[in-house]
Amino acid sequence: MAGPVGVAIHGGCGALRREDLTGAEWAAAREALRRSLRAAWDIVGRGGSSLDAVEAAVTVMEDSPAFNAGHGAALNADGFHELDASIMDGATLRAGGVSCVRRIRNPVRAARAILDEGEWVNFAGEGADAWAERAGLAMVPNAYFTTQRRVDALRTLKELEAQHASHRASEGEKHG
Amino acid sequence: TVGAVALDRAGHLAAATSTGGFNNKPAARVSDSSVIGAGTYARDGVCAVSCTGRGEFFIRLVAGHEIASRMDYRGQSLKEATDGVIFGDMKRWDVGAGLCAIDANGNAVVPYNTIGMYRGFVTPQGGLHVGVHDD
Repeated sequence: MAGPVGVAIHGGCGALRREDLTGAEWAAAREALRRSLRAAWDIVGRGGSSLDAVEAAVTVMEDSPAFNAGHGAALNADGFHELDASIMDGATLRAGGVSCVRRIRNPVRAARAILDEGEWVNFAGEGADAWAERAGLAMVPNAYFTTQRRVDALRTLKELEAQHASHRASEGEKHG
Repeated sequence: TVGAVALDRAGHLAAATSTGGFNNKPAARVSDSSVIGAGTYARDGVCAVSCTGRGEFFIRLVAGHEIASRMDYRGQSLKEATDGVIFGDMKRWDVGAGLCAIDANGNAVVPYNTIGMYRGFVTPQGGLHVGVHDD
């Protein structure tokens, strides 16, 4: 007898107040959350694996500019993107992860490819990008991940720090 | 940061997390999102967890593995173990934090201690629920 199925997601916690985004931006974020949930639910609902489901759900959110992952990611202090991702299978404790990658369009897919390959768990930096490229994953220029909102956030924080040397960024300024 | 957890018909649990880090972070800084056992963890028969918030603290607590251990070894429920981390450990460090998690029976939780968290889950009846603030 098949057991219960379930899915849950998050798109990041933080200090965004209702007035910080427009109604259209909130609606777009909610729609992306629904697409993410549906992508996972369609898989487990028809008997597919939880591993495929979580990879699909995170991929949808990496592709949406609403969230701090993939397209829409935050910028580091040097003004470019470095992305981290991982995935884990509870049945076998197999796992895969990438850290500080710059050119992999969907970092969670690289993490899954590492899990499936089975020899390693985590790759970092340029080596991880090169591994993903050899594995045939979609590669993009770093600017693909940039959105105007993140450019503005970085500039605002740097201006604050320039004006007040002792300024320590709040959680909201860091995470949005 | 974004994450997902799932339970499939065969009873297998899985978790995944992905992040851009945070605004103005130092180059080469690694978050909990790519650290297995911290921001991402799954163990069949117990739970799957994906975390969001100040990664350094999830790494120090080995948060995902800690939640699974409090369930597996102390017999805590998913809600007790996840609330303990988000409203206990992380609150004590005064750190903004959230997570999504699911147990081996399909119970899902999405706790957070900030003013909001993008979140969603599917009810056992198949209803999709998404939220941001206290909705």
